Amino acid sequence: KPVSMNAFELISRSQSFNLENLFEK
Amino acid sequence: MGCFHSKSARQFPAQENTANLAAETAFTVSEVEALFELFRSISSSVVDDGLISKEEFQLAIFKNKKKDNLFANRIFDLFDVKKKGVIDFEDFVRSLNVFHPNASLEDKIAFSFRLYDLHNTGFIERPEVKQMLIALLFESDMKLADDVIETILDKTFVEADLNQDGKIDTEEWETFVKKNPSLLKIMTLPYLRDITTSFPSFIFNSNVDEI
Repeated sequence: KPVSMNAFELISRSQSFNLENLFEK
Repeated sequence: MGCFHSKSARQFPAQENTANLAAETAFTVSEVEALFELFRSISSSVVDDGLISKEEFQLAIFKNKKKDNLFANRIFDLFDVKKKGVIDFEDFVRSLNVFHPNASLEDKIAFSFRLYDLHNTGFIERPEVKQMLIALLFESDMKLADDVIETILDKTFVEADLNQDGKIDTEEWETFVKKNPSLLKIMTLPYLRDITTSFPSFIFNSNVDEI
C-alpha cells in the first residue's frame, strides 16, 4: 500500500531509476 | 578509415586512459573496454559523435519511447560530471562505478543524496520530495489525493528529518538509508559484474595484451 511506505520507497520504484535498461541491447 | 569523424566516434580509448580508469574504479581493464562497447552503442544511437546526449540517454533507458522524465533527466545531470550537456566515456565509467556491487556504501549513499537533492542546495527539501512523488504518480498512472501525499511526506520527514528543520541533510540521509537499506537497491547494478560477458566484442578492439 503506498500510504504505508515512506516517500523515498515510492520514488525509488520509478522505472526511470532502473538503469539495467541501459544494458539491454 | 578514410572518415574524418572516425577518430572521436569510433576509436577505442587509449591504453593509458583505460588503465587509469581501471585503476581508479572497481572495473578491470577488460571491463572498462567492455563498457566502451556499451558506451559506443548508446552514443551512436542518434548522432555518432562519441558522446551521449540527453536524447540518447533517454532512448537507452526507455528504449523506443521518447520520454522527457524528471528522474532520467536527474540521472543524466549527475552522469554529466563535467557539466558539458553530454556524457563522455570517462563520465560514463566513473558514474557507473558508483553502481558497481563492489563500490563503497559511502559513495552509494552520497550519490543517492545528490539524486534526490534536485536543486543542488545541499539538502533534500520537502517541496523536492513532493515534486518527485507527483512525477512518480504521473509516470505510473497512480492517483493519490493531495492529503494522502502530504501524509506520506509527514511520515517520511518525521522519520528522516531528525532535527525537524524541514529538510534532510547528508548526515540525516545517511542515518535514514542505513535504517532503510532497501532504498539503496537502485544504487547497485549486479549486471556490472558480468559486463565482459555481455559485451564480448571488446576483445576484438582491445588495446591490452593480457585479457
